[in-house]
Amino acid sequence: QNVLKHNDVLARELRIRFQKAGVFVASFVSSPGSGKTAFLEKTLTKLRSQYRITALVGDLATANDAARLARAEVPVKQIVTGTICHLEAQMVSDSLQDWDLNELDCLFIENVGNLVCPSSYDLGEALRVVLMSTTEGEDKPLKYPTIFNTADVAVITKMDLAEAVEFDLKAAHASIQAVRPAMQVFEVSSKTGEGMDKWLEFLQAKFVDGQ
Amino acid sequence: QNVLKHNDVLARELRIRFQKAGVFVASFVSSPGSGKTAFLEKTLTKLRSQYRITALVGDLATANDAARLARAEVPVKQIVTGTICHLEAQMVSDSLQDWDLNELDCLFIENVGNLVCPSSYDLGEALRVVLMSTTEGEDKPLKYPTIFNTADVAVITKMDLAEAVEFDLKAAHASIQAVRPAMQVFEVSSKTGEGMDKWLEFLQAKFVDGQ
Ligand SMILES: Nc1nc2c(ncn2[C@@H]2O[C@H](COP(=O)(O)OP(=O)(O)OP(=O)(O)O)[C@@H](O)[C@H]2O)c(=O)[nH]1
Ligand SMILES: Nc1nc2c(ncn2[C@@H]2O[C@H](COP(=O)(O)OP(=O)(O)OP(=O)(O)O)[C@@H](O)[C@H]2O)c(=O)[nH]1
Ligand SMILES: [Mg+2]
Ligand SMILES: [Mg+2]
Ligand SMILES: [Zn+2]
Ligand SMILES: [Zn+2]
Repeated sequence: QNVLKHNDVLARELRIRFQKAGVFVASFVSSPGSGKTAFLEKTLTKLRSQYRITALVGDLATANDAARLARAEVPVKQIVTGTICHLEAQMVSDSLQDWDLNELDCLFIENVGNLVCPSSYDLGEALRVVLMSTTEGEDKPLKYPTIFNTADVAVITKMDLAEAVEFDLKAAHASIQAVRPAMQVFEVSSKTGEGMDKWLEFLQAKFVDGQ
Repeated sequence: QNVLKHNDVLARELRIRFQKAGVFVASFVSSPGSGKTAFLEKTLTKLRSQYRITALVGDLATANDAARLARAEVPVKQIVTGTICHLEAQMVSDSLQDWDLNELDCLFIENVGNLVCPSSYDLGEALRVVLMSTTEGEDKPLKYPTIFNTADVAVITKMDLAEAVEFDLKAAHASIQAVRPAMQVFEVSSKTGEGMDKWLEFLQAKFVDGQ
């Protein structure tokens, strides 16, 4: 309980720091392998020419994801959590020590692959994105409701595989609406680029709102 | 720390109870949507005619998985954990209250979808199975090493989709070996039945061993 309280206090401070420095911060959660890194790499690649953008990624082990995100040619830092199954505000704060927030327009944070624990830890972000892939089935929102109803928008990934896995898009939308009515949902494929334009348009409108 | 210690003590007691009653217990972990329920449903269906078999399944919410497992026509109980991201020995012990262990040959336990936290909680099982699907990518073992090196065997699921997602089977095996040398790995499809015979043969040999 103290851990959560401490995190909330620190997250609120971070949120104020981000707002004062004019940095738009978005975090990304999903189960392992839903396609967060692929989605972020694509997003970063598309935005890097217009915005000063950086990324943080948390994992229990390896710097694999940071290496992949770095292919977008933006500054990226890997946070290795060891045994901790979620990112916390302290970890984000520590990682930002040698970046000047006034020099940044946006910061994207990829959380540890986990559909449960990250929902309890505010990171000071302006936008929380939850991802689910067509390959996971349609009922994940119902089975992991908190991570969906604590997020702002949802992204259904790997749409290029929807047919191969007989994905029931209508059922997936119904599941999301059941736990978070009127939640905005994007359908994308990081592989083919399907749906990325709509997502980027939404994101850039958010940058403007944040200013 | 006390929570973990208490769990270990209870798990050890459970393990002894299971052994004395001659019940073979196996637990199944993986990320959400890797195919635990589909795999278990298939396994239960194949074994029910020869063994007195039951299943427990843990989820944050819904009884969806228990309903699916029940299609195998064996006794199934759903454990709803609320916000707890893993099963614990206490939950298993509580769920078993109205079953007579002496009347059972096997008990299968599906854990909450989570590649992190369940690795810290012994449930008294004789066999720990970790699953990963072809759709999650090949590096999950490297990125979530503890759940793999605390398991006894690994199962690569959704082999029927391997080609559609350009799965690199060799790389997946290499990842597993890197974190748990000589770990036995099964390649299956719950959809087509591929690999199920080998898995069932292994499992039944384990029942005998356990006696
Ligand atoms: N076909 C297809 N595959 C995808 C897509 N996005 C990601 N993948 C694949 O899915 C697997 C997992 O993708 P990642 O980007 O590593 O997923 P992740 O959510 O970052 O995983 P963690 O960081 O471990 O939680 C990889 O093999 C990707 O190539 C997509 O849009 N279409
Ligand atoms: N093509 C194919 N799809 C599968 C296979 N096994 C499971 N699926 C699909 O994958 C999705 C998730 O399967 P589940 O069995 O619910 O996965 P799970 O690991 O039990 O998920 P949680 O209990 O939420 O952690 C469902 O849409 C299944 O139909 C398989 O072998 N092949
Ligand atoms: Mg990733
Ligand atoms: Mg399941
Ligand atoms: Zn956790
Ligand atoms: Zn946990």
